[in-house]
Amino acid sequence: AMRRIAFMNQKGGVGKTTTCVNLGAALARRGLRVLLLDLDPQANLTVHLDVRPDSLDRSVYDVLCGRASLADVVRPTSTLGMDVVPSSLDLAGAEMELVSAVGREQILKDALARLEAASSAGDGTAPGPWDFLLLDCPPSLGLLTVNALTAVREVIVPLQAEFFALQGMARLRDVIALVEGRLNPGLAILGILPSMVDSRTTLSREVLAEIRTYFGAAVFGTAIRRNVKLSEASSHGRTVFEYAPGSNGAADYAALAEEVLRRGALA
Amino acid sequence: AMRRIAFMNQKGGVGKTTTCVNLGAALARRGLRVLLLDLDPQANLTVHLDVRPDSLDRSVYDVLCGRASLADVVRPTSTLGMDVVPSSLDLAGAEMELVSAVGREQILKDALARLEAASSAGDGTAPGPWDFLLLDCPPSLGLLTVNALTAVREVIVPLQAEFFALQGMARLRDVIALVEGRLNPGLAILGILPSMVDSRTTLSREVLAEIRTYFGAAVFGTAIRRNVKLSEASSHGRTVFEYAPGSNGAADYAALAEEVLRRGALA
Ligand SMILES: Nc1ncnc2c1ncn2[C@@H]1O[C@H](COP(=O)(O)OP(=O)(O)OP(=O)(O)O)[C@@H](O)[C@H]1O
Ligand SMILES: Nc1ncnc2c1ncn2[C@@H]1O[C@H](COP(=O)(O)OP(=O)(O)OP(=O)(O)O)[C@@H](O)[C@H]1O
Ligand SMILES: [Mg+2]
Ligand SMILES: [Mg+2]
Repeated sequence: AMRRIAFMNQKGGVGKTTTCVNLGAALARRGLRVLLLDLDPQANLTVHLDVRPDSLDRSVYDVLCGRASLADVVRPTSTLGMDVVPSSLDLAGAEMELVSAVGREQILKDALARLEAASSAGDGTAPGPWDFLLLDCPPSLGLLTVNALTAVREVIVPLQAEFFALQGMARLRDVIALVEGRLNPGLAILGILPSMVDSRTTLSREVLAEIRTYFGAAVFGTAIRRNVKLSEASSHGRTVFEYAPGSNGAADYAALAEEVLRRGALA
Repeated sequence: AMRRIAFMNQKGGVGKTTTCVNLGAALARRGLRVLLLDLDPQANLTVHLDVRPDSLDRSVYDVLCGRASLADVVRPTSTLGMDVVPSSLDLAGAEMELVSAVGREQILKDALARLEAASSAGDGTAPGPWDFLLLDCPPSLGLLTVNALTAVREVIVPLQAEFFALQGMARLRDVIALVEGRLNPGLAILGILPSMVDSRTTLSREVLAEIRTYFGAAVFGTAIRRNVKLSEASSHGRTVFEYAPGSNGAADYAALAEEVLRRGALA
């Protein structure tokens, strides 16, 4: 069965997109098939994979509006075994447009069900199947993020080792609990991922210690260290494994893939 | 006349809140009266100023819903001459709740007009007046940000010296142009602020050079360097001038205040 993981945190710039791309690539390099889905109107993940959002005639936006299927918009990436459902800037209007749609939180879930049905029908024309679906969320707790949480089983929360990061966690967990209660029983946090950790600074170490105290076993053993190769890779439309395979960034995301596999699909 | 500046960038984690707080403090230290307004449901600015959002019985949310006036919710901060209109987590629902309100983009502008009228009526009971109003926006181009853009005259765009930062600029400028055309003639970008600049990295220098090439004179001469004192200060609910007055962070924001004053109110 395909494991479905949402990468969410309403705080901006904490590494959701960077994690989605590079964890996906690390899993694909182990021979797993990975589908990335960009749910952010800012389309950073799409751009990170060297796809120009304004060159697309259809994107995840058209799927949410019911005008296309996910199978229509899936495309390969430069990493073997890793595909992407791209976003486009049109998605910015989606939350407002869909606010009064019936079953507005389930639209993505239903689209994914059709995608899985098509790929397992196995006539060879539909894309997939995949071992992992990784969903990149925007920095908000609005309708797009709620669609992601309703459609997946597991959540990874990248958390920057900074003060404001801890501030948002209570609300983040409330929203997960709400979706789990009303829309998606069984939804659970797979792990909290310390991200952009600058081990030289005292603040970083203090906040990291606090994160581990507060969240205990939920925190991944792997912390992603701050590494300029990770942001350079994005500027070249490459994963860190293509751009700087010997870097700390590559090592950290390979280690995270290991840990995600060990934690296994949630019971 | 009070200068009104919005700090906006739909990209997350680029330094909007940090700039709002510390530029405000730098101006207040020069004897100017400053009002900060937190328009982000995540309430980082509110927390940065040592106010607990969940302890408030009223916030900017109640003002947008028409249940309170700005004068009711203004409060002082630990910096003399600097006041704040706090946010609370209730604001998260505001965009959805107000989506069908008549004149939904003007709600903040009207509330500010009433505040200015009350303080210039000069009976001494109303707070203010102020020389500067600084509006902190959430990482999105939704209704809250549009309210900010409709209510101000000037915009400062903190821009991280990172690849994705440049990606969002075209759309950011489109939205400013749209608001300027339909809702707020005279709205203009006061300046682009290079933020979190890590001068040691090649990427940072390259992106900074690209920002200056692309935006020319719009870019502030002052760049805010990455400085751990700025994030440490936020974790103590202090401005950098209270926490680490000798730091690079303090020096950079003092220099920015100088430059903002020199550029003067836009003609
Ligand atoms: N470990 C890291 N080391 C260095 N730079 C990083 C690291 N992780 C991410 N970055 C850079 O920091 C910036 C923010 O990261 P990213 O875009 O992945 O965060 P995000 O949470 O997806 O942001 P948003 O909330 O805007 O979607 C990017 O420019 C990225 O290249
Ligand atoms: N120049 C700097 N040097 C070091 N840390 C910084 C600097 N500017 C901001 N930070 C830290 O980076 C993080 C993001 O900054 P900030 O919250 O100001 O960005 P933002 O644009 O307001 O984010 P959001 O989009 O989530 O509102 C914070 O933890 C802050 O303390
Ligand atoms: Mg992102
Ligand atoms: Mg902010």
